[in-house]
Amino acid sequence: VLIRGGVDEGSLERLEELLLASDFGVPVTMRLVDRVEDLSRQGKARTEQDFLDAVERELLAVLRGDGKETSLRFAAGEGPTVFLVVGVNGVGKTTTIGKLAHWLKHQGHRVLLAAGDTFRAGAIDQLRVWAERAGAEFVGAQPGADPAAVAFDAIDAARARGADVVIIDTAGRLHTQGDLMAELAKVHRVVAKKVEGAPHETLLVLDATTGQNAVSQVRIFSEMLQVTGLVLSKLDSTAKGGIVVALKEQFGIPVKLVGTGEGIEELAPFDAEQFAKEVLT
Amino acid sequence: ELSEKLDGVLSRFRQRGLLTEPMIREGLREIRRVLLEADVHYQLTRHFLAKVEQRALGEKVLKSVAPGQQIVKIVHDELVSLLGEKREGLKTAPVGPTVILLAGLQGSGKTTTAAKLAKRLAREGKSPLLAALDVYRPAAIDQLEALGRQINVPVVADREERDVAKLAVRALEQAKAGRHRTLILDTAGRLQIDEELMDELRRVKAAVQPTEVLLVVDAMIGQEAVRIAEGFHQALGLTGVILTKMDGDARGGAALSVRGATGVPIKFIGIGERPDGLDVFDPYRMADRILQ
Ligand SMILES: Nc1nc2c(ncn2[C@@H]2O[C@H](COP(=O)(O)OP(=O)(O)OP(=O)(O)O)[C@@H](O)[C@H]2O)c(=O)[nH]1
Ligand SMILES: Nc1nc2c(ncn2[C@@H]2O[C@H](COP(=O)(O)OP(=O)(O)OP(=O)(O)O)[C@@H](O)[C@H]2O)c(=O)[nH]1
Ligand SMILES: [Mg+2]
Ligand SMILES: [Mg+2]
Repeated sequence: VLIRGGVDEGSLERLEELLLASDFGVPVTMRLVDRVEDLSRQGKARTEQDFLDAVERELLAVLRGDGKETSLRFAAGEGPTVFLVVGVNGVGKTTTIGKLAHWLKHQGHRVLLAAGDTFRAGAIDQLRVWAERAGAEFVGAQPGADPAAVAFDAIDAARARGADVVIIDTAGRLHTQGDLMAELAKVHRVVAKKVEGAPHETLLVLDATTGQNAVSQVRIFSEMLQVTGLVLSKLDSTAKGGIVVALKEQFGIPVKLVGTGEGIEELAPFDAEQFAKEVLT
Repeated sequence: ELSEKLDGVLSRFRQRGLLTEPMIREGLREIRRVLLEADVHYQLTRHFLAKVEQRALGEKVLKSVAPGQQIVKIVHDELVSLLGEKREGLKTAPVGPTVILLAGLQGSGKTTTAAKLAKRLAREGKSPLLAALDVYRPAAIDQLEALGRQINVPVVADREERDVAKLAVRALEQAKAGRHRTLILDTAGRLQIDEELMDELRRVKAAVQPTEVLLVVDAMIGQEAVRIAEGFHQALGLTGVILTKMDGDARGGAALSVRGATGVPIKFIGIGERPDGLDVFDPYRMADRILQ
């Protein structure tokens, strides 16, 4: 931990350790430490607090888009609005959908949840519980059904029942599983053909405790689909999620939402200022 | 590949004889980067490399082997030795059913791993019983029951009971009554900083005295692996670790972090979503993967 005093021999090393410990990764850490070292040599950073402030400024420069990036995109025309939620196994997709449905309902939308995970044990039941909790409509098929067919039927059901937002849950899959990534691309295509401009958001959920593998996940998911937003889940853990800086630099995809717990209300829009501050504490 | 990259880095050292200190330091700087990018904890990396440096200093440069390759071999050997050279299986209780308690962060793969262990133990004639102790997650019990049906292993559950320690005690009674030789307890995911939930696990442990307390860890976890493993270890006294989702491309530096920080052996790796996706941990293959 950096002590907020003056600068000494170990200050840069301690800064480096703080950044590495927060999962910033090697390239970003090196760049930030070099930057601070320059400022220190120019006499522009005299205390360790100056170091932290300098880093915070750099982080904000990377993370802050134009602010409206964290807002979700809705259908311009007939709709329904379709959100596709994807990501590797266990990151919090299904739970995030429950939270998002609850939030959208409170904003006056009628939400329908589509149980696109037709593979994992208990997945359809799990989403059905979240639909009940969030007061959302629910469409699910039998385990083993074609996820693209579920998505297709869900959109029809939304139109029939007057739901203006459809959120499609998908099975967790490792980005290295080519056939499963192809399955996801098919769901995306079917949805795009069914509704003009859909999916209006393709949200890739990342677990905040993930290390450098997040880079590989974002790279491959965004190669197969047009990922429009990242969700950083489990930010209530002790992990800092520093990896998002490298992700923003390499891929430019905005973090739109953060998950901060297992409860239905524990979802918030991504706040770059708050994140930049807290990631260094 | 790493030893070639190192040879490139070290190509400016044209000395014969010993591996010189500047050569080693240059090589280890590159290795440090490799380990950090593989998610090995930064503190552990430092200690590990200090050890490697000690070993490397004074080693003669082998005429038949390029220095980069030699350094990599030393690093690889040290990794294997740190990861635990001998294979550690599951312990068996001297009397009564062997109780296995699974714990870990949310989404790490506990429920799926419970089924994998059950399938493996069933095949070994250890007549397992699965118990659903996750009373929080929606459809958690449905998930374990569905898996139990898939692998033909009975699951004990009670959708009305909220006291997890009570559930564990009843499961143990059921295991004894049904002559099951193993009881596998699946628990809810939790943060190691959640005092209330960590206390719940302590009470379960006190109630049924498990033979094995296994931490289930996602192979893609980053630097926080150390703090998480330490938290669970201090609360429960872990007897083993299972590293899941190793069928992906996560380098799995967490293996080194967890083993280095707690000394607890990694017993299995999860290599897929299906109940047969469980392998015995191999330190040689893990070292290869971390250093790739
Ligand atoms: N602490 C915490 N836990 C979370 C958060 N989001 C999800 N979880 C938990 O993470 C676990 C996995 O969540 P799921 O929603 O099932 O994850 P998933 O991505 O749908 O998983 P798969 O469908 O199996 O790939 C559950 O125990 C959730 O309660 C969060 O923001 N904080
Ligand atoms: N590819 C792969 N997926 C896995 C592996 N182990 C578990 N999974 C998947 O990871 C996701 C989470 O697994 P769960 O067993 O629900 O995780 P959990 O720890 O019980 O989750 P909580 O109870 O919510 O804490 C599921 O989609 C599993 O199929 C593995 O070794 N490889
Ligand atoms: Mg899910
Ligand atoms: Mg579970």
